Amino acid sequence: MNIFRLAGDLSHLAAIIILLLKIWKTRSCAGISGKSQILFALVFTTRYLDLLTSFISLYNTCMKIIYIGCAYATVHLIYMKFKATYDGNHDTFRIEFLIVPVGGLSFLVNHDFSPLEILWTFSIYLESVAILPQLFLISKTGEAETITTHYLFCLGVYRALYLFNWIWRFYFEGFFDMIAIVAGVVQTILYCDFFYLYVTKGEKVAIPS
Amino acid sequence: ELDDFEKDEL
Repeated sequence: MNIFRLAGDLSHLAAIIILLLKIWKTRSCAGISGKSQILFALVFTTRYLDLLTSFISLYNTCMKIIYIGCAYATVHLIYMKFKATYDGNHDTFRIEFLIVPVGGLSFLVNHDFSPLEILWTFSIYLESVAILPQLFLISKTGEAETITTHYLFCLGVYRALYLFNWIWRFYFEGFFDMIAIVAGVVQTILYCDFFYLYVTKGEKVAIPS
Repeated sequence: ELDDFEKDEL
C-alpha cells in the first residue's frame, strides 16, 4: 500500500458516499445517470468475486463490501425508492454499446483465460467507460448540480491517483499491469474535459453539448 | 512478473 493508492481509495470512497448521501438527503436523483450506476454495480460485482475465494486483508475486504453495498443501494434509490425523480428522458446512453464491446475485448485481451480473470478484465475495461452515460446526461441537460460535480471530481481523481500508484509500484516493486494501466489512462482522459470545466467554472459546470 | 502479485488493489 502506498500513499497514492490510499488517497485514491479514499477519494473513490468519498465519491460513492457523496452520491449516496446526495440522493438520500435530497430524496432526488435528478441529474444522476442511473445507467452509470448500474455499470458501476456491475464493475464491482465482476471485480470483487474474489471476496468468496481469497482473503487479502481486512482493509481490502471491508472496502470491497462497502463499495458493492453502496453501489447497489444507489441503484436501488434511483430505480426504486426515488424512481419518480429519475431523469429517464435524458439518461438515454445505450449501455449495451459499452457492455458488448468491453465483454468481447475482455475475452481477447487478458492475462489468463480463466473465468475469474476474464471477469476481472471485463470489470477493468468497463470501469474505464462506465462514467460515459453520466457525462452524456450532463451534456444533454447542459448543467450539473454542484454536489454532482464534486462527486465526479472525486471519482475522476481516484483513478488518476491510481496511475501514480502504478508508477510508484513499478519503480519500487517492479509491479506492472498493462491492462489496468491502459484502462486507467483511458478512464482518466475521459474526465479531463470535466476536470477543466470543474476547475475553471468553479460552481456551475455546464458541459457544452 | 504479475502472477506473483495477488490482485491486492481495489
